[in-house]
Amino acid sequence: FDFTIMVVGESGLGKSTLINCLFLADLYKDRVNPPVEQLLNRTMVVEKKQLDIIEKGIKLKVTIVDTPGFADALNTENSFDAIEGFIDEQYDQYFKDESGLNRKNIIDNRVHCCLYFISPIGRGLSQLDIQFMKRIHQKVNLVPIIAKADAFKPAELHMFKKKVLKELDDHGISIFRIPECDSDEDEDFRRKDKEIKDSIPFAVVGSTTQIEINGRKTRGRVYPWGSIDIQDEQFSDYVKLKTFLSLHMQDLKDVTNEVLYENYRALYLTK
Amino acid sequence: FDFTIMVVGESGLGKSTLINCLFLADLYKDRVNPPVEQLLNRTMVVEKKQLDIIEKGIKLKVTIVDTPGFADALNTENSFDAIEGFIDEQYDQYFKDESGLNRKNIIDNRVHCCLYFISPIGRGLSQLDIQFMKRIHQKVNLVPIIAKADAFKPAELHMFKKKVLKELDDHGISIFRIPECDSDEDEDFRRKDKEIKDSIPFAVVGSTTQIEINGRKTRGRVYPWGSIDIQDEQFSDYVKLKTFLSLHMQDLKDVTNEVLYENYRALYLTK
Ligand SMILES: Nc1nc2c(ncn2[C@@H]2O[C@H](COP(=O)(O)OP(=O)(O)O)[C@@H](O)[C@H]2O)c(=O)[nH]1
Ligand SMILES: Nc1nc2c(ncn2[C@@H]2O[C@H](COP(=O)(O)OP(=O)(O)O)[C@@H](O)[C@H]2O)c(=O)[nH]1
Repeated sequence: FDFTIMVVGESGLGKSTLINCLFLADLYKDRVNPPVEQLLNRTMVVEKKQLDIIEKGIKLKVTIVDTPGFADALNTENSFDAIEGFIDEQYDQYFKDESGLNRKNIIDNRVHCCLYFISPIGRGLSQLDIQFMKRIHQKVNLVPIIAKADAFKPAELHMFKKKVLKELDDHGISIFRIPECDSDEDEDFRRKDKEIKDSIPFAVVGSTTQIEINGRKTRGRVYPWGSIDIQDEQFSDYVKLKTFLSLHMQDLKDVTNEVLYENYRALYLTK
Repeated sequence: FDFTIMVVGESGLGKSTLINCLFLADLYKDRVNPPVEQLLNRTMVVEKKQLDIIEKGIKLKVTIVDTPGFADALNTENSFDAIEGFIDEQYDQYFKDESGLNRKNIIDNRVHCCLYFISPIGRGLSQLDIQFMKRIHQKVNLVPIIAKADAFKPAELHMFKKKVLKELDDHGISIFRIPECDSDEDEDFRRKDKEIKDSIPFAVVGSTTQIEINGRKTRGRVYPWGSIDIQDEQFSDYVKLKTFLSLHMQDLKDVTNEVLYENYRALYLTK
């Protein structure tokens, strides 16, 4: 079972921390942070990291695609080209493999999901957010993430989520939609799925720090004014995001294969 | 007693909130937030607002110079030009008035202090921060502010402050230095002044919301995981910033008049 997830967003938005929470794997452990001047002309690199995970008895081969340097350089066009190019390359490779002799053992390296991190600073989506998402939303399943959500009081977060959804809509940006529940799903599942749907875009607080709250071991951020347990759904949509990925991993793959890849093939074949 | 303070930083960094805390005045109450597309080609406007304040029995005429739209548009050169142009205009005007007939009643509209807001997201200063501060640090007293400092745990904030100071130094950016205490100042004053010096750059948490903590009325941010009293010096450098402005307002004016303006005059007269 192959699953490829791409992580995109400006530096410092807690992407590495969140990936560590989701997959207990470290992005960029050996990353070198170049001095700011070098960033001016740096080409953005797309990096892959593979993990073998066992979840509910199923062996998953998860590939995490990292995009360090996204938006650091003043020329963001290069970042966009590198990312879009990477996504296209996976489609090209799949297309070749599909037309080849050994199609029974084809490896699916296509990007099944792109977590796009939105800064909690600002009045909603930035120019950069909009331009990037417009470029890739037809090529990959977009899952927008509001980063470092502990910047918001509850009412502010509610407004910010509404604003983001409206801006996505105004700009015609399609994000991944959770398919309707099968009619044979039980009430409990439906309710949980609806709660997940209603909390999109997920507003996450992540942490690599082990803490103890009320005798319970968890991960969190300890501030002088209080502690945030990232597993507390009142404080962070982390659990919702984790559940979403778990429940809908197959849907993400299906949409990639049956819709996004087919669009790509159609475009490619008509050229 | 005229004092002009300029406020610069990206939208959403809490500038309006902080100015409201410091001067109980609202920036941008009537500001219209243009839709993101319009920002692409918008010219940045520099806006002034005058307040009469009585502090410790002294009547202050405080002018707050606001720079809405800074860095919103993708072309930041325009923002820089508008701000630098404004600072120069005040110097030009003062120069004319100084050479005029009525110099006894000269009005000092020069910018005495520029609060520059740094985002708590990212690994330190951004390209934009560095480019902007390099352009104006020789023309105005720069007071860098780390915005929305509740994004940091104490250890993270300590590291971030060190990083910012190092980057300012690496890039040769001069920030306003508090002059040495007069030898006749008492021990208490010296200690307080030293605490203020040691906490630069000020990391502020601001709020326009009245809250009550332990029966005490204050302003703060109430989160589900805890409440931040902005007047608690463990939580925010707000009090230190306020005290700094109060204790060193005259120093800010003196440096503007005796150093920055003189540099400007020298440059101007040699052309
Ligand atoms: N306030 C806050 N800080 C966070 C959160 N997640 C991570 N951080 C901190 O933000 C900094 C950057 O995190 P990192 O994961 O390296 O960001 P990346 O550059 O996007 O990979 C670190 O100091 C983290 O501890 C969060 O949810 N809230
Ligand atoms: N987390 C946090 N949010 C703040 C702080 N100060 C202001 N805000 C919130 O940030 C948002 C933008 O604040 P505003 O003052 O309008 O920012 P401006 O665009 O820079 O003037 C509002 O929702 C404020 O309540 C702060 O210190 N910490």
